[in-house]
Amino acid sequence: CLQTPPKDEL
Amino acid sequence: MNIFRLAGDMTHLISILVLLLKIYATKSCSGISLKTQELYALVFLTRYLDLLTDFISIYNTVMKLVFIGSSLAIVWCMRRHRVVRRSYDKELDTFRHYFLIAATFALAVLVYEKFTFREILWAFSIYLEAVAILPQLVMLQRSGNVDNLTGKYVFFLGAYRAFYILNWIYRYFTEARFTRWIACVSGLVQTALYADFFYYYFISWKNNAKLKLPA
Repeated sequence: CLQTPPKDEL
Repeated sequence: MNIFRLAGDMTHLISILVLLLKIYATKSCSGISLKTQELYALVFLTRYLDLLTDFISIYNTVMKLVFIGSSLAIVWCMRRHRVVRRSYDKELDTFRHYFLIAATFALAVLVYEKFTFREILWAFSIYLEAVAILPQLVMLQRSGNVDNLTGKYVFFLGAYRAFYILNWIYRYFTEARFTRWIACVSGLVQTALYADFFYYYFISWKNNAKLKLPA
């Protein structure tokens, strides 16, 4: 399944 | 992290430092919209809930804490500080910011990445940040004259948004699956809001004149 990338921005 | 992202975070940090400097040095918050500052505090509090669950990097954690702390400190100063609060131009700060909160929350319930409590609050914070500057821009427009530090504050905030767009373009071409549509579209809207301000800022800079906005 499609994994959303981690939210690494501020 | 790429250079555009770092430049964006740094200009964001500088904008907050400029605002704190203005309030601290002049003991005045004239020209600053309390409503915009309250919206930013809400933006940071709802977006950085992940502080409690996820760890990304020291940098990330420290910056989040700085943004939450500084925004709450500014709101506190403008509302409660014995001297500072007297300089708040309440009659110029009349934007109905509750409508912005309601509208962006409604949008977040409709458009999100995942249907979870945290993801909806994340989307809400992104949408709200995109429009949070509006009370401040309206206030600048109303007062016409913009003092030096307030002008610089808004300029650095706008620069932060512009760098983030360059950052997304860079990431789009360098990372395999960088698709963050909610953030990118909202970011474009947010940056567009500054276009008018930037235009007058550069004109005043070119002519070496005081920043003035047309009524």
